Amino acid sequence: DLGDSLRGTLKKIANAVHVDSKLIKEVVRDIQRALLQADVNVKLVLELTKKIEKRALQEKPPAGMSNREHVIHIVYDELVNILGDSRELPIKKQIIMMVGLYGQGKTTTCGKLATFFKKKGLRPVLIAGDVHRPAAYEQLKQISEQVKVPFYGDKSEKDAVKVVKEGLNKFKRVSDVIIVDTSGRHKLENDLISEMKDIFKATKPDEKLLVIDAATGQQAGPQAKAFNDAVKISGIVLTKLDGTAKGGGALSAASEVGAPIVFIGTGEHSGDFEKFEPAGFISRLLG
Amino acid sequence: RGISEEKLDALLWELEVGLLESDVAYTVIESIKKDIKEELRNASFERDKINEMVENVLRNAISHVLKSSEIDFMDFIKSSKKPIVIMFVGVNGSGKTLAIAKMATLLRKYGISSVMAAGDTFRAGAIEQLSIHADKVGVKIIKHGSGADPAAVAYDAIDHAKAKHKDVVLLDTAGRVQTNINLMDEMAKIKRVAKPDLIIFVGDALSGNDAVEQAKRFNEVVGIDGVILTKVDTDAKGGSALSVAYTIGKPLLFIGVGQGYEDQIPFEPQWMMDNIFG
Ligand SMILES: Nc1nc2c(ncn2[C@@H]2O[C@H](COP(=O)(O)OP(=O)(O)OP(=O)(O)O)[C@@H](O)[C@H]2O)c(=O)[nH]1
Ligand SMILES: Nc1nc2c(ncn2[C@@H]2O[C@H](COP(=O)(O)OP(=O)(O)OP(=O)(O)O)[C@@H](O)[C@H]2O)c(=O)[nH]1
Ligand SMILES: [Mg+2]
Ligand SMILES: [Mg+2]
Repeated sequence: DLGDSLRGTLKKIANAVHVDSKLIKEVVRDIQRALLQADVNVKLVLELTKKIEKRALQEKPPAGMSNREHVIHIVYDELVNILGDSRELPIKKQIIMMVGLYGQGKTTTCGKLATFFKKKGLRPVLIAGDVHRPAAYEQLKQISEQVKVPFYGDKSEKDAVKVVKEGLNKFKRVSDVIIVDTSGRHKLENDLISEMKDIFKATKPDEKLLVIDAATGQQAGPQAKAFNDAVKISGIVLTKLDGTAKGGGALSAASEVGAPIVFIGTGEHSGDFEKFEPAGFISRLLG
Repeated sequence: RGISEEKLDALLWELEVGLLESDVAYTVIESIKKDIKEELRNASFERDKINEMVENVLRNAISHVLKSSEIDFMDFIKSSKKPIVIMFVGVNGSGKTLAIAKMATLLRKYGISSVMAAGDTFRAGAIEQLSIHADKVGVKIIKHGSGADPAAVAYDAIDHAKAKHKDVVLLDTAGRVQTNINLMDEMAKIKRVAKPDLIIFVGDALSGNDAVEQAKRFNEVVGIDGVILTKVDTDAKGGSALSVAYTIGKPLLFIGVGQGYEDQIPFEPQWMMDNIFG
């Protein structure tokens, strides 16, 4: 199921007596429009649609598959290729570092992750590694109280590495999942990219999760690349899917960092959190 | 003697890609293309100057959209009856709370007093966050407890401003997505009670096509008077500024260019033109 707006497009193929290159080009143009409107990186869209067109023109539908089903299969196949192999966060002792641009939902997602691991029988702790944003400490502390997990932070400490190291030392024996919140930052802030690398070196996290707002546009790819160059990203969390945004930026980011989307955020509460499902994402992307 | 449809599309394609890569929304680009095609089809031109001409027509169309609704913000503030109530709205995480701190700083530079109203009574740490800003900027903040009615906080702040002769009330509200009917209703209720003189939509320059949906819906629910586009310093080209201006026809007042209280500067259409066509 490729989404509503492509349904009309695909009907053209279903109703066509003969699927010629003109029709294929028309269908590919519709797919291109859908991907561009979904905020997928422009160069990636052009690459993808070229591939889809080539395959649709050259490949014969396998036995038993209609022309329409074959085109759907090609589009789905190419998008799943970009998304990469699915993976789930392992249910075991680990350190998770949250990174991303400003206002994407990192701090809120810390609470959601804590709830997720708590339900799996593990003991998470939240570490307030954001020493810059006003009341970041209070925000994470209140979240930890809402989801009922331990919290560590130091309101007076301006050195993020120091706070995180102290939190790690205090909780590594009593907690299973250590979730480290960090400040928002962007690729042009050399001092903050440096700070992120320092936190990474000090904590040696098992997971480095890049948090991305579903409404992010063409900056998703380039920023993800910068974050990945600094600390190898192991997974993506796509937030605010309860809005109308399609989340195409996450596709670009997944392509840049070579890591899959692992979770999605669907609201402001700690329960608004789901494992990533490629089929649903692709249907919404093209819809 | 005009240009064929195919030739036009081919010429426009390169410019289109540039606009898309700058985060101008797809539907907005299609509309602008339609607007200028009439002009281009009937244009007379020199064969070798055609690319230049097409780009100039596009530039003029875009520049027209960006300039068409400019207002002088400080003139408005200085000439309006006090207290002026300015309500800040927008999607989660767009930068509303910081924009208020920057606004209070700017107003004080012009000798204009303000009071902040902690209208986000929902999100963790929201009241504490605005309180720290109020303290740093040196303005009064009116706040109730977490979970309080935002409309009541607004009402309280306006009362305070009238009593203490404060010029401006800066009303912070919680982030919300336009698909949340309850929160859209809450925003409409805050407007009914606070009767703001100005409703400012705070949009994120990092956002792409969704900026159109956001601005359209917020404008339908409460009516937007002006826009602030944040996080322009993140290397975002800010095409959403054009998308929003085209969609709701309201002025882009300021752009946010960083974390500092001085990092909110008046929007210059030429800056946007250089970004998009640079
Ligand atoms: N609607 C919706 N809002 C969300 C979601 N995730 C987070 N938010 C909201 O987005 C806003 C920003 O979230 P934060 O967790 O503060 O974002 P952040 O990345 O930590 O921000 P910085 O630390 O400033 O970079 C808040 O209003 C959150 O409640 C989501 O999935 N849906
Ligand atoms: N780089 C940069 N960051 C900004 C800018 N404006 C806001 N931010 C950051 O974006 C994040 C979110 O800002 P807030 O002011 O909390 O946003 P908000 O809209 O009030 O968020 P909610 O109330 O949760 O919806 C913070 O980390 C800000 O420092 C800007 O112009 N540039
Ligand atoms: Mg945060
Ligand atoms: Mg806020």
